[in-house]
Amino acid sequence: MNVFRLLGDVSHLVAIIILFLKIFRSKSCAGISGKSQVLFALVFTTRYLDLFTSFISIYNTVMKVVFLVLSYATVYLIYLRFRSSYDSESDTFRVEFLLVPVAGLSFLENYDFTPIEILWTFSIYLESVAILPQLFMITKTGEAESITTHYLFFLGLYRALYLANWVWRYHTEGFFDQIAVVSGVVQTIFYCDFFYLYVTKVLKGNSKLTLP
Amino acid sequence: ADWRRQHDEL
Repeated sequence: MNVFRLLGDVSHLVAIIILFLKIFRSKSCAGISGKSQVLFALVFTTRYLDLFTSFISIYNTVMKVVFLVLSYATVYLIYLRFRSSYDSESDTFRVEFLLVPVAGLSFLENYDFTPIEILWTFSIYLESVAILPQLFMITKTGEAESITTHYLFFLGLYRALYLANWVWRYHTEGFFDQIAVVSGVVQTIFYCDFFYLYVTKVLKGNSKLTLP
Repeated sequence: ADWRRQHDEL
């Protein structure tokens, strides 16, 4: 565990909590892509199957359980509890265009052709693109509430910090997880455009992010 | 390699 990894995990947790509390407190999921949240729940489910097969640390186990519970709770809020506020007409990204290639690729390029390893690989590839329905939704409506942009900022920051963590681990431990690193770079690139808008607009005091 | 068998990151 190094400082980049720890800050990355904290950033990830902060992002998920921001989104959950935003929906819970406002009793509305307006502007949030339910599809992205379902994909993230699927990411955690397929990645954390090793909860049943290997123990790494208390920290590791607790974080995995927290991510799983919060991701399903968020999906529950969007699709059941506050369903009436869900903007399904703007959430029109075709997720099969992500799921099919990602599933195919995880069968082709993985570390070991076993169910748990293929599902882990699937989760890494899927995570890198799972935010696209949300970004697509913002592009379509042309705006996002600032709280939604804070969520996206921390979610993007998390993988960027993991990149620093991988550089650190490569130099200190010789650790190099090619699948995670390549996917992590792709994932971070998707946020770059958003980071730019976040810094130039939201942090300058605009109450909403509006696209030019 | 062992780290591939045991993914220690989240």
